[in-house]
Amino acid sequence: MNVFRLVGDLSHLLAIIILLLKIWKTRSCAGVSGKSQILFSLVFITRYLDLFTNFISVYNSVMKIIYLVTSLGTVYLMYFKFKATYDSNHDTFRIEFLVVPVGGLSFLVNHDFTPLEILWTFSIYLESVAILPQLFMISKTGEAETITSHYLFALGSYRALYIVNWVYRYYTEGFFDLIAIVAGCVQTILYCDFFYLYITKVLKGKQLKLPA
Amino acid sequence: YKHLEMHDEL
Repeated sequence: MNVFRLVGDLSHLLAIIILLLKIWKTRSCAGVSGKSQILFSLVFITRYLDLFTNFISVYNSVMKIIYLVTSLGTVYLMYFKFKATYDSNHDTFRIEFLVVPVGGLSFLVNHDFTPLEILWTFSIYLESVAILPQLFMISKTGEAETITSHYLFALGSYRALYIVNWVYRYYTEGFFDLIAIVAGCVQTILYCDFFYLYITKVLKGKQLKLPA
Repeated sequence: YKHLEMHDEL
């Protein structure tokens, strides 16, 4: 474990908590893409199947359980409890266009042709594009609530910090995982224009509005 | 290239 990965994980956890609190407190999931939340739940389920077989550390197991519970809880809130506030008219990204190619790629490019490894690879590839429905929804509505932009900033920062963690691990342990690194770079690049808007607008107290 | 037997990252 290193500080970059730890801060990255905490940023990820913060993002998930921010979103959960926003939906729970405002009793509304307006402006939030349920499809992205479904994809994130799928990412955690396919990645953490080894929760009970591969024990890494207490921290690792606890965080996996927290991620699974909170992401499934968010999906539950959006599609059941506060379903009336779910904006399905703007959440129209065809996620099959993400899941199918990612599924195919995970069979073609992986470290080991075993079920657990292919599912892990699927999860890594899927996570890199899972935010697209959310970004697509914001581009359709043309704006995002400030709390949602904080959520996206924390979420985007987590994988950016992981990239720093991979550089650190390469130079200190000689460890690197090309699949995770390439997918992590794609994932972080997808946030770049949002990062720009967040830093130039939201941090100056303005509403996040995308140029129409 | 050292690929860990099991993934130790979240």
